Amino acid sequence: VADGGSKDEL
Amino acid sequence: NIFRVLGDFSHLASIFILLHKIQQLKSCSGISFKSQVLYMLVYITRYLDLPWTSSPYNFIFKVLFISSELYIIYLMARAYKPTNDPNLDTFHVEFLLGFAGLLALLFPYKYTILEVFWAFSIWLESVAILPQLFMLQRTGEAEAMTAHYIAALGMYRALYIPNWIYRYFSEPTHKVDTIAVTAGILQTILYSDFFWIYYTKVMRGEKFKLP
Repeated sequence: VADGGSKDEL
Repeated sequence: NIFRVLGDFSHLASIFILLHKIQQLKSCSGISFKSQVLYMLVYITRYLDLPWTSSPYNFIFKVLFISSELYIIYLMARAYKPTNDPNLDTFHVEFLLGFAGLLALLFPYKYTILEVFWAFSIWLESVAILPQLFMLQRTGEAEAMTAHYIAALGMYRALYIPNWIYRYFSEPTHKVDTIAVTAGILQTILYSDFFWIYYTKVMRGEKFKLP
């Protein structure tokens, strides 16, 4: 499971 | 990638279809005010990071979504309030807020304000269309514009699924966003029966009526 740190999606 | 861009533009199109319908017909009949308020909450809790958004693309879309949603709510709550029938818009949104709140507190990526609010927003968005679909169920039919609005809105997140698949295979560093993917699949599933009716009826130019 990845951390969703990169909020690069809308 | 193309799926995501198409998805974001489908999302934007849905908002403009809705705005067009309300202003053209000078009425918000058939539109669930509760769903619109939920979407406002989704944008506010998701775009708390607006001030330090890195990509101009995202920044523009975030501003567009928040501002157009605010305007829609203004139109429904003020300008065309008389055309709003609260007796048809009776879905218990507290269940949806509880669902999203619980999942956001149980499974955020990190226990920070931004991450918990972001998770809340993702889960809330996955169920925010329910009051609208419920209202459609009750009225049994919808104007074509309303059906197009819901279809475009459903397509936006449906297109994010191939986007995630594409990124999984094409970006070695891409990490699967399990919350967004799970909620995105749930959201798309909730639209599936609507999509079926939309496809069989509206594509044939018929009025949108539930069987």
